[in-house]
Amino acid sequence: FSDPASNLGLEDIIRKALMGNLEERPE
Amino acid sequence: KDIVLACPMNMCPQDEPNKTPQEIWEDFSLSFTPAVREVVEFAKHIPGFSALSENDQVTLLKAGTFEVLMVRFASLFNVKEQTVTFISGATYSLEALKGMGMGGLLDTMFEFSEKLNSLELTAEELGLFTAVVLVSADRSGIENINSVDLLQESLIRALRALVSKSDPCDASRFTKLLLKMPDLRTLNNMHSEKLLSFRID
Repeated sequence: FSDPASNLGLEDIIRKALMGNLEERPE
Repeated sequence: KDIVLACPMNMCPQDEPNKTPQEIWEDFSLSFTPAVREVVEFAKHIPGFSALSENDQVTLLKAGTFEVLMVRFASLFNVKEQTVTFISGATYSLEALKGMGMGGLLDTMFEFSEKLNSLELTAEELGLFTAVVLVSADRSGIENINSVDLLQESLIRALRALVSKSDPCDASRFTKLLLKMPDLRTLNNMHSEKLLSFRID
């Protein structure tokens, strides 16, 4: 991992949230 | 080597000897994911943000999430008491956190929080300032710099108008606020270095 955002898996979380991934939401 | 992720976002910052590094990292990820999702939701509500290309939206969020969270959680840093309240609700003294390996980064976070809190921003000002921080065209990897730049300029104009309206007698307040942006960049870089030292091989 050369950048910390990748290290955290941040991009994956951001992309899913931007897409409005309902699977990972509590409701 | 013990792994202690003494981050205010971490629900379990203490050393847990029975857990593997992978498990500690996964627990940490679960702790900060809701906060990251809130930043994304916030970004979606910035007028014009959703009109940017998807890649530029992701690039801005990847680069700026830490800074947004730092602004949002500056109030967790109690300068007078020298304590930090984590999102779990647990409060730690500066000394205890330094013992967990949070040295220079923590001091700089306290310094930033003190300066930001001293401006006594309203919730509206803080929200608009956070939008200005997030929409920065000089982040590495932006494809359409012009679009991001135009959006940030319009946000800065709105922030200037808002800050001037709430305190017309203090013209320096807006300047002081904008000067917090380079401080946030410095903190972001220090935080990145800290994260890299925890990378999973």
